[in-house]
Amino acid sequence: IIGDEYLWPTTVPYYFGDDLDINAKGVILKAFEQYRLKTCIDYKPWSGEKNYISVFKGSGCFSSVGNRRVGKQQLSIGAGCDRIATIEHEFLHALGFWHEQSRADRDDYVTIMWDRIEAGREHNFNKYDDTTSSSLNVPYDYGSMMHYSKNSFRNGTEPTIVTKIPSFSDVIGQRMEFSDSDLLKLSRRYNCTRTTTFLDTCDFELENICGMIQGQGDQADWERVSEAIGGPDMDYSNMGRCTGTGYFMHFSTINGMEGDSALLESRLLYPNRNYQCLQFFYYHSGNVNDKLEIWVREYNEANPDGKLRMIEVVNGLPEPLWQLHHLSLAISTKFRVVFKGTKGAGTSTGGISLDDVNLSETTCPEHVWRIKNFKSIMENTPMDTIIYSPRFRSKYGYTFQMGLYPNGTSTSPGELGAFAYLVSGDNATDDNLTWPCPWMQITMMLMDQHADIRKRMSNQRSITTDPNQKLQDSTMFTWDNPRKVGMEVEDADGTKYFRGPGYGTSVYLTQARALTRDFIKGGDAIFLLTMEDIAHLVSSQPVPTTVEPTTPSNLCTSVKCENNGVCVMDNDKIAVCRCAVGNDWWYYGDRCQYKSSNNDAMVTAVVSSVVVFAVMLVVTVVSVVCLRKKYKKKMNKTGGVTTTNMYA
Amino acid sequence: LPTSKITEYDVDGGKEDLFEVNQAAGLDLFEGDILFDEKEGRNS
Repeated sequence: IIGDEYLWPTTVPYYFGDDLDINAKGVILKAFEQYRLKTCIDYKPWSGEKNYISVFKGSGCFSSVGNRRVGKQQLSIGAGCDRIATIEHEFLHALGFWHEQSRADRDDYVTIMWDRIEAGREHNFNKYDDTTSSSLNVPYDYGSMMHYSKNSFRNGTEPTIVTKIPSFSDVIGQRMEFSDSDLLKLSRRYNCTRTTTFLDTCDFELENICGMIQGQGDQADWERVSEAIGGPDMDYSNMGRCTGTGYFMHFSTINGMEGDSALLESRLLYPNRNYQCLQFFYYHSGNVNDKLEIWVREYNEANPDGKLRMIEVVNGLPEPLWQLHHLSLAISTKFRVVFKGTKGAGTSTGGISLDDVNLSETTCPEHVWRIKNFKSIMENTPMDTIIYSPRFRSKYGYTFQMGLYPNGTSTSPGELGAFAYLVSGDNATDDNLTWPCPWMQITMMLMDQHADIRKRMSNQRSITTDPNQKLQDSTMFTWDNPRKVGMEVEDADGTKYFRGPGYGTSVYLTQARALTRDFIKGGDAIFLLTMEDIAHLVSSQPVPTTVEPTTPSNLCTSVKCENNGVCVMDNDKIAVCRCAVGNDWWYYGDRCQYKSSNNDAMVTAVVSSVVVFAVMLVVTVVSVVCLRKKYKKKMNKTGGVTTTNMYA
Repeated sequence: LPTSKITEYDVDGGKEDLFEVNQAAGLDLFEGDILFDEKEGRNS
């Protein structure tokens, strides 16, 4: 929407209404984290600012467009709206974005099929001219999360939006994550120069290896290669898709002595949050005794040259595949991440490789469920057939599991269905837990395996265990001990355990979308699973004791007066520009954008006088001529005699 | 056994998009999910 008055400050105050579902609160916080990771927009609890976004549970999902400067601006996250993409969509409205297909140039890219729209819903397909809405010089984006889907508001079975390029017909309407263009537009609108929580990414495609350096005091080096003896024979970022590209870092352990090590250090990084997540893919083709260790080099006054601290030894047997690894860090000073490879005892035919490193100030996912040959599983699993992840034990002690319908259900064919279950774990542990399980949010994320974390459009859904919720037509609690409310099941290896009721969705993601982007890489899909305690969201958000008064200057912050004009408040209600004036010149217009001068005025006066004089002259002459003709005619009709002076 | 069948609850009821959620809720908002600013007499 055009107009700086619609902008929010880059840190947006929010208030969670008490009526919001606890799961919704948790998902909104996750959406905020995506904004922080990928844009310069941050959110903070309302602390008395005049304008803030009040999130409440209305009957649906809706928002206004832009900052309306009304104080409490409402944004509804009702039942069924507690999905991260829906929340990001509504907040994009609040930040000043219309729907993508209402752009001024939309008719160049899509055709609206007016006769297929449900009667009375035609107003949903408005478009705005380029004086109301700006595309911010970003091309039309079929992949925007602000675009309708092809079947929105249809009256029958035919699509209401037909893309001019047919291959985009199933692309429009994605509700996974921000597209690259969504992020570009947001960055341009808010003049972003950096994001809030992103620190570093590297796919090693460029020779500068993202500013990483070979450490000192080691006996070997990491090499940037596109294939390595003993494997891998291709990198992870490109997976052999682009000839001439596809590099990764490799530490060979074929030669050298036992104990030889190589350090690869990141550039200097400056943390803000005191917690970080390091994520990378590694390939171990060396000896079982070869080691990959993660260290950090921290800088402070006492250690101006940095002090090394070991964080973790990456345990993992040699395996012919790129493995995903996460590592939580807690660093509060300037630092570097150090990858240390060490040759162990015994002979090696390969080494250790690294690719697609990402470091952000976010929390790490806890559990990884990797499904090999996922496309084949989608195609060959019968409909209504579920596959289960291994059981994962969360840090809180609860054991849970994900179930996936790879080929959909009869109610939602062509869609992946995803459900979460509490399952029994170790007897002694389960007995010491609180039942029904209180306010644990389980998130199931299908990872978009793009090398850069900022460009990933992962698909995720969360459900939360409400300890008061009862099973339908039962007095038993849904999230009670699975030994009590669940069913005994048996794993393929013969292990028996109890599985409680499942909560999730049969429309997690369409199979067609699962085949796009990097959801499947090297044939494999990766689900990232987490369980988080969100009990702290049950209590009300504190209301600030003082609310910022209406200050006249507030409105002026959104009005830009050009040419040295000054913004003043008119009756303390409207911000208006007072324009600069000189001896014989002055600016005018609502933003002082036009200039005029005495010379201009004199020229205008002279020109207008001449024009007026000329017009009057013409009128006079015409009148005289007409009158003469009229009287001449009259005289002739009445038979009058015209006398003439014959001597003249 | 405590139960013979595992119950699964579909939290979406098959609704894929926020616009379907709004339609099911009986909402007829401007462009499906945009609030109308009556005070200013124009669409927000």
